[in-house]
Amino acid sequence: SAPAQKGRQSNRSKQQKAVQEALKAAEAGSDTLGLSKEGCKKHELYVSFKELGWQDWIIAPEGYAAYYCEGECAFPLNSDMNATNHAIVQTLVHFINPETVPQPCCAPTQLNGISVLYFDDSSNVILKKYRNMVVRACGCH
Amino acid sequence: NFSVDNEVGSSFIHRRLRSQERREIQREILSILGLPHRPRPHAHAKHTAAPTFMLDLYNTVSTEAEPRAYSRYRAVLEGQASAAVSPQDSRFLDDADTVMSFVNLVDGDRDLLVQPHTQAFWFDVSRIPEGEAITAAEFRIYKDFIQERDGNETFRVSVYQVLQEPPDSEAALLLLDQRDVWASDDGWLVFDLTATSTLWQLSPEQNLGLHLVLEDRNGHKRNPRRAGLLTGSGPKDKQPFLVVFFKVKAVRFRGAR
Repeated sequence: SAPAQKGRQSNRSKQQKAVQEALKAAEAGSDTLGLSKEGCKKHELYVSFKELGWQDWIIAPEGYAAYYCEGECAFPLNSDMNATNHAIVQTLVHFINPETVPQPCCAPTQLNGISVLYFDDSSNVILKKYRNMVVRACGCH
Repeated sequence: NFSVDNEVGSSFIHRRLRSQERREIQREILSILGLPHRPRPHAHAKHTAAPTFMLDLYNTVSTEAEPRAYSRYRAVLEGQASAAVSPQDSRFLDDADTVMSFVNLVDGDRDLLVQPHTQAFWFDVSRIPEGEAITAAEFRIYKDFIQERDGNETFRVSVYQVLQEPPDSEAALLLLDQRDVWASDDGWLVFDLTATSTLWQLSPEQNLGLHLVLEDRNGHKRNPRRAGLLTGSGPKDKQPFLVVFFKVKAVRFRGAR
């Protein structure tokens, strides 16, 4: 909310000071508690149609590298976490008020498609393009 | 649990699934693929021409990230007559979200015994995916080289849509497409069926099938086998089929589960 003109400067400096203190506390806390949790990253997940025993009806592919996103979107958000500006703000506010504001989520930011070739019950053959099936990049949202 | 190295040098955790987990994962993936249950095709279907053609389309559409499919089907299909993908098919493919091949449901050469100069075909296009519009459709039939005929002999191959089939009179037909072929020609003949397939999709009751008619240079009707057309009997990898290209009409929302 916009504060009254009078006292705006002193309010702003107070807020900045509070944020800086929160950041210092967060950094100190994560150091002392050894909280070096892995950041948001793309992980390997291979879906094997072959191992599901589906090769009687799926002609191609034999499987595909689907990947998934996992990791903590915790302060400080490193650049390789591919965070949105809002996620950076939300991480900070989470530290100030962890009870009400959750951490940002680690989720796919770019998805690729795959094509699947399969038989139906009538032995017709279907080639279908699935647009968002493979995780290309993960990030904090 | 154990780790497996894959071809690109990274490794991943590999674990054999329990049967309950396996069933749940199968159900989830089928749901994502939009299938109500696991399809159960006929075992003999994989040796026919349509899967070969469709695998060629698949390999055309596959990107760098998607290696070419050398599945066990490739080994089965290797050496069979490929219904080669033309530049026009590649254009249709770029625009399509789904491509589907349909098997001919008229039993072999049965009709040729009744009407020796006409071959009937029927494709069940009622199985077209919901919410998808047809952008192109092709009827494909193989023509073999005829050694015993004069190589310069020509034939006219005509494909008709059956409009009406009264029990006691001749069928009312609409000419869809024609090709002139030499006796020495060898390969797939492709007929445009886009408008007819769209009509059949909108009004399935009007799907009375197709008639193929062969005429010699004098305009006399002949048995299609005379020109080497493989209408029903013959090698499975040269069986006729219908291929239809679709594009999604609107954004589909997946139902909550």
